[in-house]
Amino acid sequence: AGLEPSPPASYRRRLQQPPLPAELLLLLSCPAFWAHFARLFGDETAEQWRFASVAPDDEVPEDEEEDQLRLLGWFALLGVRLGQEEAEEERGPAVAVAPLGAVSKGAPLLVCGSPFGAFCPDIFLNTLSRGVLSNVAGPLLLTDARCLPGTEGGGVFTARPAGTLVALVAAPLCWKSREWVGLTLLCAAAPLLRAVRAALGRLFPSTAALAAHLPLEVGVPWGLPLREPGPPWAAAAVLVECGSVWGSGVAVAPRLVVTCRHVSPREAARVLVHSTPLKSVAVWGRVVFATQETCPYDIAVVSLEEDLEDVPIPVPAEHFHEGEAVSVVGFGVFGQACGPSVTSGILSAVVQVDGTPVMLQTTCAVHGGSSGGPLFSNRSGNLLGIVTSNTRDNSTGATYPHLNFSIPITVLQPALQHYSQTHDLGGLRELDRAAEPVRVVWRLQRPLAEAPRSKL
Amino acid sequence: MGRQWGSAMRAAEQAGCVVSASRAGQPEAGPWSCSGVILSRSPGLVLCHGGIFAPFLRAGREVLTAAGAVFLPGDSCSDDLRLHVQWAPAAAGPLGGVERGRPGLCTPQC
Repeated sequence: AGLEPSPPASYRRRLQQPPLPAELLLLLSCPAFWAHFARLFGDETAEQWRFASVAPDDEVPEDEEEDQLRLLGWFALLGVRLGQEEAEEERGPAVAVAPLGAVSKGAPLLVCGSPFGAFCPDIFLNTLSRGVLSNVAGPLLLTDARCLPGTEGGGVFTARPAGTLVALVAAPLCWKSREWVGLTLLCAAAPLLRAVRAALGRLFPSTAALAAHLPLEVGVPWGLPLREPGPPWAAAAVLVECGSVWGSGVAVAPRLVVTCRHVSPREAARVLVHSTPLKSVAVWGRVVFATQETCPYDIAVVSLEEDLEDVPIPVPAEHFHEGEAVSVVGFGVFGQACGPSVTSGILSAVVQVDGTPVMLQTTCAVHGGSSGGPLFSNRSGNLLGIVTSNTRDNSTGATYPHLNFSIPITVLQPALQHYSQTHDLGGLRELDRAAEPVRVVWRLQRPLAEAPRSKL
Repeated sequence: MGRQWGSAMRAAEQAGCVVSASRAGQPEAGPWSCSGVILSRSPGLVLCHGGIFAPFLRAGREVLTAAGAVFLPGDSCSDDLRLHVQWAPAAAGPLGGVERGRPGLCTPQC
């Protein structure tokens, strides 16, 4: 007995109402967003930045580019004319708003936007993307959740309390010096809604009453000191300045910082180490060891003239689990202008030579300036490695921030521990004698399965 | 997505919408569109990105960078601005929507 003929197939991906007419009540911007934007993006490097839907090599007239910058921080409040049916039906949960500073760096975020806007709402309406809060500069926020053109204005929510609105998308795509940065620019929702309330009160009396229908702020009461940015282990990341070069580093003992050789290449060079800016402590140090140029491990060790106060010393990991959730903490993108950025991903590969991990790869977004920064396990908070590089395709010039390489901490830990206890550099000098298979791996070549046999 | 995300996802999708702007009498112009957040459903209030209104500003885009410009009233845009908002209904149901061309988008095989 045949089944009843099924109704015509209809995909149920994106259900939607027919378009509802709306009117523009006001356009608004958040002055503090602009102030931080100018501080972070507006100095002499401004021409390096592109926040556009067009790729950086597409020619965009200069005035149009300025327009795009002008528009970045502007948002709009619309009144939607609901019919009786929609008004009755549409009683979904009201949105709640997270106060500025209530969400800490590294916290998971969910972005809900419609790629390409109204072009294909039945396919793309309210598409989700997930990431973490990567950096905070007042109401200017950054997330590594990947967003596409058309998601501008989309909501950014926390996991707990469920669906609390944190921000709106200001620019989904960012390029710096023609490198895709893989970060999305956000404007915090709380100051925006405060601006809406203030504007409604000053516009026409009829709109003032609308302010009563705006969502309220929940969570950390306004005015409490900004929470310590980021997960506890993120504070182990330090900024390392060596002359005109700067990069990231990680404190592995109160007076010992590890960074990359290409950040501070010369032994005995003096370097300045900054802990997270909230503490704004800077301590002088000296490079006591840097691997040879020919060594595959791009490492330098700095001994400080005094202890780094309040900087947590991370626990070094002993094992690596491919696929585990990880985070990179580094001063890439913004450098000294604000604290380190946190980007999330997974441990995508552990490359071994003779059963020993010699290279870690992750999917976190890693940019110039993050070299020397720490790679952490999200589950244990343990230090997994030291970030050294991301990937560039020399044939196209394209840079891939989401494919990057770290030195496993298990390669360094015994020598660091030995130096900490004895101030003997012997263990560190061994790194310069890394075996050929390790060199082959770090030259991104295929490790020879076995030496080619002579036919004689 | 872990359990922690279930209710966050529902709340995010319930609050999401898409906004399109067009010119009355000139259907070929635009449309300009972006995403938005439903702040209230009765009365209907939506917060979206302001970039799509630039082509409609009576005083031109320069008004956006005028010193101290923090907000502009709704009548800063020309009268031919037409706005529409679309969102997913709270309840599931058969798909609505009219089959439309997909300008400029394609799905190249990797």
